[in-house]
Amino acid sequence: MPRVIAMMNQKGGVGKTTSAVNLAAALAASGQRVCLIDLDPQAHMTLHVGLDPEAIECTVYDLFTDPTRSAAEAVVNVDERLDAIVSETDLAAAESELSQHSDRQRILAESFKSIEDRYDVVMIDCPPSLGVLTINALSMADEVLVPMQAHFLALQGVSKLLETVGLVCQSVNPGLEVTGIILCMHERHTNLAREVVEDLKTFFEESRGTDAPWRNCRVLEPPIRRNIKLAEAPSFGQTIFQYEPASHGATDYTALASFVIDGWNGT
Amino acid sequence: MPRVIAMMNQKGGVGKTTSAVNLAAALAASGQRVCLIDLDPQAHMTLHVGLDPEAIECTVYDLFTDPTRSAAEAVVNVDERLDAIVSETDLAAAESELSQHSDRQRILAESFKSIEDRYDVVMIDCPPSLGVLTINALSMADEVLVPMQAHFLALQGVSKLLETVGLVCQSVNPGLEVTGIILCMHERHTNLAREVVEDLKTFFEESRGTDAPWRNCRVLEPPIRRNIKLAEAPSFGQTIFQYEPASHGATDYTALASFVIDGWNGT
Ligand SMILES: Nc1ncnc2c1ncn2[C@@H]1O[C@H](COP(=O)(O)OP(=O)(O)OP(=O)(O)O)[C@@H](O)[C@H]1O
Ligand SMILES: Nc1ncnc2c1ncn2[C@@H]1O[C@H](COP(=O)(O)OP(=O)(O)OP(=O)(O)O)[C@@H](O)[C@H]1O
Ligand SMILES: [Mg+2]
Ligand SMILES: [Mg+2]
Repeated sequence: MPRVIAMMNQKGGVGKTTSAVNLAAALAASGQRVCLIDLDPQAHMTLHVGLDPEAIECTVYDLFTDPTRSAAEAVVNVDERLDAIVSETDLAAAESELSQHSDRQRILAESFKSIEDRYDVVMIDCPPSLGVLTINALSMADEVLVPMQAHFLALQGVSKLLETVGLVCQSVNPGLEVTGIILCMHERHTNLAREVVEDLKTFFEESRGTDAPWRNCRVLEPPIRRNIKLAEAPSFGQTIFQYEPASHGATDYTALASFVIDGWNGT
Repeated sequence: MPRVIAMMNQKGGVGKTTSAVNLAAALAASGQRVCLIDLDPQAHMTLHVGLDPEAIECTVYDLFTDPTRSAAEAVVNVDERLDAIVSETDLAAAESELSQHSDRQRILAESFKSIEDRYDVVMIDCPPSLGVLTINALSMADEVLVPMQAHFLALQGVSKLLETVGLVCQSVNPGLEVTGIILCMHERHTNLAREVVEDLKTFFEESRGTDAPWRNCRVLEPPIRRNIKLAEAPSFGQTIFQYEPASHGATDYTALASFVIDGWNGT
């Protein structure tokens, strides 16, 4: 039974794809068997790991629309202990189609059951929206990680996000927890970043001991520093470890993976 | 007859709101009478200029849903020669309601007619989507400005954007042109930024003399450098000129406004 992580934030351009790919890669490097799933019709995760959305025969779109396809057909190996199920632009059409029916939240969860025992971790890259694709990710997930930039307007989006997670908890996935905030493109020496992080930590401390799905949520460490190598890697279809293993980006995501694993082990 | 600008990019977090507010403020400072319009249910533009989306009595939501309200009731003054029509979260509900009817593209244009003579420039901050709100902006606009970060994945979004502009041109607004790319959060000394800018310039040069809506599109100058002051200003409800007039952010948007005005004057 793998641990399923939804990398989620309805705000765009906050670091979901960069974090999904590189945290997954760091976890794989540390010995975990990981499957990445691209749930974004933009298919940036797919491009990031060097695959062509239009060239892969069986994609997550097929799993949503064709019950005769199996998750096993969709899996592509991208690195040692790292597999991926890719997206394609047609997934956008599936999203509007699916959102017209109310019982389509568990399609991905059901489809993935047939191969889940192959993995220790499943990492789902979500689109920048709170629609049926993200709801499928939340319905299947054990935990939610929220990448964000420590900016003022980013805080606005967090409450809306938590509200959505709360609704999914009540309706289809009572065990779901928001376990971590990933600080992306972080400028730790600025007053703004310090104040936003302070606000976040205070908010989560005040929810300890409640029954909120974010009661155990921490600001994960280390923050991921701004590093141009992280922005270059996708243009080569590589993870940061394949592209520039000595970079700050690689160091930060490796340290983040250790922090996450320690959290799972209760250390 | 004001010049109407749609500040547009369906990708999230690329600098639309920051650019809409600060370019509008720079234009106002240079003597233009400017009206900002917040078309995003997130209402970040509204917050950025120090207004409370839930406290303003007549918002853009009312203009979309209540034909008895006039644009004049919605206008709020925020600075010298700078007015705003604000958004509110209910606008999200209006968006899904409106998108179910096919003839709702010109609601904003029709509503604004009654006050257009008060202004030289109208600056519309678009949401990160290609839905009916953005289509309303494109139906009313004379020109489209596209803020983006010079990153690999950002290029992917540009072709989709241009396709949408093309469709609006054909159907409701033949005069519409994409006139400029605004480079936001720019790191000019990186290879990645240089290569992406090169790609953009080549693409636009090859479209000169065609009838594409982007045939006269330029990469505007200067690029807007990453500057924490630009991210801090919204938390104080201020434009960069009110918050930190000596900052690089202020300097860059002032220079950008001059470049844009020179373009209008053909100089
Ligand atoms: N730490 C970082 N340093 C530098 N650039 C980064 C960093 N993290 C992400 N980026 C770049 O910022 C941009 C946005 O990141 P990313 O695509 O991961 O965000 P996203 O939340 O998945 O966006 P979307 O909402 O479009 O799916 C990308 O161009 C990416 O390469
Ligand atoms: N040049 C810059 N330097 C530093 N921070 C910036 C700069 N431009 C924008 N930002 C910050 O980056 C974040 C995203 O910018 P902004 O909100 O303008 O993007 P947007 O395209 O309007 O986003 P959305 O798609 O959510 O509407 C904000 O926190 C903003 O303060
Ligand atoms: Mg993404
Ligand atoms: Mg915005």
